[in-house]
Amino acid sequence: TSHRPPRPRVLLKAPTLAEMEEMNISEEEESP
Amino acid sequence: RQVTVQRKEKDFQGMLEYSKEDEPLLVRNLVTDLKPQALSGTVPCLPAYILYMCIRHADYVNDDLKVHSLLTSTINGIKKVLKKHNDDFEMTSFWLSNTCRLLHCLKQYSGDEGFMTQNTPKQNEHCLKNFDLTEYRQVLSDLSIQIYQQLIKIAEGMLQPMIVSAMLENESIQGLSGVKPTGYRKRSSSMVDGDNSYSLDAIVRQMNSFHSVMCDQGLDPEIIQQVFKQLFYMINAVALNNLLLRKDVCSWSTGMQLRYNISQLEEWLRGKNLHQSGAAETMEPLIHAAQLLQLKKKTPEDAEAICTLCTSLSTQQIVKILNLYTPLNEFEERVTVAFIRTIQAQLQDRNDPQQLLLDFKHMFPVLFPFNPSSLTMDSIHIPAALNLEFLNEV
Repeated sequence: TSHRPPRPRVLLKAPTLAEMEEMNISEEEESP
Repeated sequence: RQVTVQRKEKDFQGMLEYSKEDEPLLVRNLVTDLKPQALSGTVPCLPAYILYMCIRHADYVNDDLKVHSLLTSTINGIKKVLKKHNDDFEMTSFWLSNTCRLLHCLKQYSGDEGFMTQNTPKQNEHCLKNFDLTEYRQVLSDLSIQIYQQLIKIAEGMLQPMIVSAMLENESIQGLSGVKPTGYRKRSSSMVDGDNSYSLDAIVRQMNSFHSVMCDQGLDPEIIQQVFKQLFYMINAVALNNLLLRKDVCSWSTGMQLRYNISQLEEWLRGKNLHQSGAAETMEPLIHAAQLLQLKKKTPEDAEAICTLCTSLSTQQIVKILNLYTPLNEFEERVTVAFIRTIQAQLQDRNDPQQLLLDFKHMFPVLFPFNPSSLTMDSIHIPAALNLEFLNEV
């Protein structure tokens, strides 16, 4: 039986939904 | 000495590997260009499970940029589909089911013990190893709320034109038309040529269709319940508001027909096992209005009965209906001013809302309770029709 303590996971920072949308819009504008 | 090497067939561990260059193709084939019909006969919410298996591989190889990129592209892809299909109930329900399922997967396999209580040991092996995606769960939860609101808006837009004629105007009880108030013509806008006329059956058929789409797509039962609670609230509000503004429907016979219609809807809820959803309770003001139309309105005892029974109507609404009430024929008397005064006096201590009409656009807050799946990732089969042959099973 293994009782190794799990390694702590690294929190991935996420933009909010609105920020994600803004980034997506600016990417679409940049693309030809 | 002869040595035989037994090569064990590599087990599928429930992860999907793809190269970074294939991410746009993955999102296109699995999200933006996907037609829900292409998945008929497969496990409900398959796109969500496939996406989780891709995320899990990126987590397994400790590639945070790949996780970020896939989640962001997926979320933007879902938003794009919803924008394109903003009047399509089936498509919106499909993405609500899948977004919620992806959110459930990110919880169920997060490694957080609170979400793992129902996991099998095999499922516990499929948890994320390196990353905590709590913040992405919040984004998916916000997205689910947006999709739910779009779903309700679409369903309401389909149901709303039916409500007045189906609930208040259509006569399905035999012989009731003979006891309609005299002197009022049927509304030309909704009844004369029958073009805009709907029976209660039309509402029931529409709700059957909503129900089967959501069930087939594996939408969580708690969300389906909330959808119908919201739709029943709207039916109640639109029908009651109309009743409060139209003399021709404030009659004993409409009260009778209305009560019958509501009981048909209650029966439908029971038949679909939705009677615990709170949907029937949202119809209470309309039930009380139907009772008010049917009760006697003459003596102080009648006033007492009205005040005791019509607890979901405000004083203003009760008085308005009594004022609009239209006798069936010359033998039935109008409601007297004195009777209305008696009612007002009895109800003066009530702390009623000020507005006469209900806000038919009111939305109940939605909840997405955690709903883990019993499915194990390594049992999922990806159909060829999805064109995802570039995904490698790991």
